[in-house]
Amino acid sequence: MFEAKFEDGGLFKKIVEAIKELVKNVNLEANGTGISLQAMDTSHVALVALQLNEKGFKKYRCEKSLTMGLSIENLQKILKCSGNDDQITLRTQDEEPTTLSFTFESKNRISEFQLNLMSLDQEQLGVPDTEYSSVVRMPSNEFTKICRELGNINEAIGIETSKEGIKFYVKGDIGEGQVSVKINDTEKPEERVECEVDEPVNLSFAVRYFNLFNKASALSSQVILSMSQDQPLVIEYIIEEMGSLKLYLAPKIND
Amino acid sequence: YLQQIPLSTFFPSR
Repeated sequence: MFEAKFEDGGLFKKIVEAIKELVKNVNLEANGTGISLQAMDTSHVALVALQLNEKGFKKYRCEKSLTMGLSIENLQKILKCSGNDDQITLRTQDEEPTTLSFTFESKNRISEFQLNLMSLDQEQLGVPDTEYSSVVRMPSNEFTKICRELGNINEAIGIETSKEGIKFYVKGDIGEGQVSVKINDTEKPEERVECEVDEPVNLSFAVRYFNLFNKASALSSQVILSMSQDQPLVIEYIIEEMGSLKLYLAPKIND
Repeated sequence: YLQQIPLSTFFPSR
């Protein structure tokens, strides 16, 4: 039997909201340590990796690891029947479940839904646990804003790191521009900008993926960008007390 | 000209 209860069901809704435009069908994996998900977008350029640790749930039980194939669109239809302040419980009964049950619980209402599961044959990538040569932490809303602004000018965005900070730049048909974000150690942790640069990087990415990734900014006030030269970048949103959502994007490289 | 590289170039299939 598998059972996982979110004290804050709104959080689960935010996670689904964050990934719904990146991936369509996903395998949700549950085992004794928690719930995880890994899925690529249809163009195989971006990858979503979610980890929710067992300790972050109000209640968690998983006797045998299981894989639940879900349509994100259908999952969202069911989640629309819950309130943002509801507690949400996910549950399966059988060893090889064909449905995933949802209980939405508020002060004055309990709702039950069953979502039909699918058998999905999905390519899983072995993402190495590497050290990155530049790691930048910055406010997630600031990153969202920069991507939106520069994305107007060109479809590719450049990222350059140095000991002084991080620079975003574009070159398009209409002209070019750059935005430098300075390091700061303000008392407000959500406004801090930190750069750990062992080796500076200079990379280019398709900004439209960043604009999709930025839907996850509702999960955390800070975003962590980890980069190495000519390698995929990872954008990480820490989900407080529960785990993290990591979004990988392959770079664009000079032909 | 910038070319988009797929993720499978970097990460092996499991």
